[in-house]
Parts: sequence; C-alpha cells; structure tokens
Amino acid sequence: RGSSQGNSFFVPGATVGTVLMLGALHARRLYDDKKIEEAREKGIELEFHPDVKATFLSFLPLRTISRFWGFLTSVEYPIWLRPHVYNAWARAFHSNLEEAALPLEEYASLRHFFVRTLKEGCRPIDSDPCCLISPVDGTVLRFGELKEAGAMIEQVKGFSYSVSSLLGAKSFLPMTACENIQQESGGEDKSMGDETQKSWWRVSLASPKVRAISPESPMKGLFYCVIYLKPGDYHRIHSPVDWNVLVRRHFSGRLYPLNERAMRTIRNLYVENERVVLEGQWQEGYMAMAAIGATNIGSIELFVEPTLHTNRPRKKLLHSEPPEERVYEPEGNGIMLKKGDEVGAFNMG
Amino acid sequence: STVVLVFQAPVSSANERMPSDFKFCIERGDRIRMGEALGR
Repeated sequence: RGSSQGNSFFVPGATVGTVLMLGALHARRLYDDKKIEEAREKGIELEFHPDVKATFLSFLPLRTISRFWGFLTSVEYPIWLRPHVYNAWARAFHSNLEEAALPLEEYASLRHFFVRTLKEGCRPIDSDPCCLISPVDGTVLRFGELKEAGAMIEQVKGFSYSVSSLLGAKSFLPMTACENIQQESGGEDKSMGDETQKSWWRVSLASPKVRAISPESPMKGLFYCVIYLKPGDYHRIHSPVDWNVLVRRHFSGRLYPLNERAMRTIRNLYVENERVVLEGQWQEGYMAMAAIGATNIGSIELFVEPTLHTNRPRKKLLHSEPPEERVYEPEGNGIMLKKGDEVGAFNMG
Repeated sequence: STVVLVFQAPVSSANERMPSDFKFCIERGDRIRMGEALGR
C-alpha cells in the first residue's frame, strides 16, 4: 500500500506468516521425500502408515476439485503462448516434447496437449507373439503371481487390497493355480455352484474338468502388474495383447491422489478411486485391465466406447453402490483388440 | 493415474520338452514404455 512517508509497498504480517509456513511445509515435504528415497536405495520397503493429513483429504470435495482443474486446463491459449506453456510443463514433469505428433502450436489447451499422440515409431511394439507388452508409459510398482485364495495385491508393506474389490464382485476372476490344485485333489468345485448360469466362460477358464480334456495344456496361474503414470508421462492406454474385451465396468468413486505418499497413507486407494475395468479373454485365458483415476487426472476415456463419461457430478455418491456394467455383444466375442491398439486415455480433470 | 493388469498365464507344462512358464522381464521401480515386454 502506498503512503506519504515513502513506503511504496507493504506486506501484511499474516501474509508473511502464511508464506513462511508454506515454505516450511514444503521444506519438510522435500526432506521426507529425500528420506524415503534414501530408504529405498538401502532396500528398505515403504510401510503403510495412516496419518491425519490423509484423513483430512477424505473431507475435501476432490471430484469437484478435479473437474475444476479440468475446466482450467481446457482454457485455450493464444497460439504464441502455447509453446511456452508446454515447454514449462515438460521441464517441470520431464516430458519429451520431441515425441509429440503435432507442433506445439496446434495443442489448443493443456488438456489437449496432455493426451497428445506420439510420432509414428516412437513406441515400437515388441513383436514376440509370446510376450505381453506394457499398455502404458510408467513406473512398475508391483508385479507377481497371485497364489492365495482370495487373491490380494500389496499396496505397500503392511496393507493389501483384494483383486475382486478392484475388478468388481461380479468379476469373472478365475481361480489361482493353488485353488486349481486344491480342486483337483478333491476340493469343492466353487465355480460350478450358484454362479453356473452367470458365466459360461468362467467355467471354461477355471474348471480343471475342462483343462483335463487337454492334458498337454499347461496349468494356468493368475498374475498381476501395477504401473504408475507420472504427470509427465504419455497418458494413452494401449492393448497389452490380442484379446477380446467382453465386459466394461465403471466404478464411480473418490479421486484421491495416487502418488507415493498417498499409497503409504490412504487405505484401499485403488479400490476407493474412480476406475474403469475391462475384462475379457486372451489366448492364455482371463485378462483384465483397470485404469484408475486420480485428482488431477480424473476422467478416463475409452476409444472403444466413446459414450462412456467418467468423473461426472452427482448429488450424492454412494461408495457401496455397484459399478455400472456393460457387456459388449453378449452373444458374440466382444470387442477384439490387437496388441498395441489404442484403448483409451486419461484426461485432466 | 495407475493401470493394473490381471491375467492368466501358464505356470507349468505337462510337456517337459516345451516349458511354457510365464516369466516377467521387469523389476520393481523400472521405467517402462508402452510396447515394451512385461513378460513372456
């Protein structure tokens, strides 16, 4: 504020205090991140550790915040400004702009730029017919074989979530190899019970009776892989194998952040968040792919079903309500996807 | 955002001359790009 005594600028004490407090919090966060990085380098696993800040997140209207972020990033920039904005984004989040299919001036908004396609040949597809490729650019968080009955995936050390909660209770999730062995040794045939009428192909995938028809065929195990996409990564999703997508399930959920800190502090992160699950069959049996949204990247677009809209405003969100499900061509083979085909994209907001 | 894949694959074969176990070819923390093999 101006004054006649010559003070041309005055910052109120409260503002100074707020800036100092935010600076201290940021410094503390950087210190914590450095400690985590050092621990990881020493081979120490991150452990689940709920905290008050994570609890506070559940009171925030994260879906509304996400949609507002989407609105902000949809604002079109003047052409002269676009390269500056996208270069700044690329510097901040380590994106490779040389891979973008179009000149930067042609991306009207940050949201448009975020789901950019890549130049031809930037992502060669592994041509080995026996391999399963990564559907996205990202960081491998977890992978392995699901061996226990009621298969669980570890979120971090000390906390796991069930695969059926992630994919849906009506999922056609087959039995693990261990369960198959138990069945062969005289255990109860769970897949042939009340659900017989519901899944003709669940039986064909899981039942050892069917497998016994061809004794040369190998025993099937159930595997998983979790890949995290950072904000600077290419955000389109591709098909990992040649497969037939039979069912799509949309879980309208929360939109917690999905970063490392959230993973350590929020229970059931992947099971609570909004997500789209595709289920189907590939040459080796069952295949499912779950795309999970976050606060900044809240909506998931499916190119195989353009009418699907996620992260919609709703008056009241009941997390117990069942997912919205669509069966693709119930009498046919569903939607056939080739390895490397574009399936969908994560959108901002 | 995160993607989770869940899939069936062979774990053992009755035919010992043609082993067909599925093996991941990645490590935890690896950066991977679309189109690169996760496993064979």
